[in-house]
Amino acid sequence: MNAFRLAGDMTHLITVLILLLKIYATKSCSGISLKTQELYVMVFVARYLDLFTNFISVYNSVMKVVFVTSSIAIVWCMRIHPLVRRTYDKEQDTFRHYFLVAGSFGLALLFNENFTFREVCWAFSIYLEAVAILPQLVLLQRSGNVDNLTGQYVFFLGAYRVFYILNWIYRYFTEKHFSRWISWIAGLVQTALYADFFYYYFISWKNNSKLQLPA
Amino acid sequence: PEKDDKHDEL
Repeated sequence: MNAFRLAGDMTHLITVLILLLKIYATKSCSGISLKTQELYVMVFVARYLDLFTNFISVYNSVMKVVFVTSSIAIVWCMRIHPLVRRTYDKEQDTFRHYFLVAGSFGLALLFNENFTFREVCWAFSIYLEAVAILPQLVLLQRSGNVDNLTGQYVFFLGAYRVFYILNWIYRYFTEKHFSRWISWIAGLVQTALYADFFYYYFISWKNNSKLQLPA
Repeated sequence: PEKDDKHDEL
């Protein structure tokens, strides 16, 4: 475990806490894409299948449980909770995310480390995570102004992926058999998707203005 | 042989 990896995991944890805080404190999920949250549930369930079979460390197992339960809790709030579900921008959040699921699964069948159930699910979760933010970014562009908690949420999600890329670079130079080409490619694509958001986030931060995304 | 550290990341 290197500092980049730990920073990445902590940043990722922050994104989950930001959402839970926003939903709990404001009893509102306006500006949050339910589709992105549902994709994240699929990502974590598909990736953490080995939770009970492949023990890595207490930290690893605890974090897996935290990510799976929190992502399910967020989807539960947005779908079931009587107060929160009313604030969901149903008509704005129209990204057809099932295409992303189908595409990622197709890719995972073609490109994986081994053609086993676990490896295909793992590759599927990596590809799906790379594109999971799309419905959220589209929703932000549609709703134009971004409330700062949601903006911070997307910012930290991007930052977590940048830390992971630094982690892979570090491991590449320090470990002999380190090759995660699937993670490399998907991670770079994922971070690239955030690039324009980071740009507008930086501009709004510099001008101390409201974050405006071009429609 | 190296420990099977497959997918030791989150």
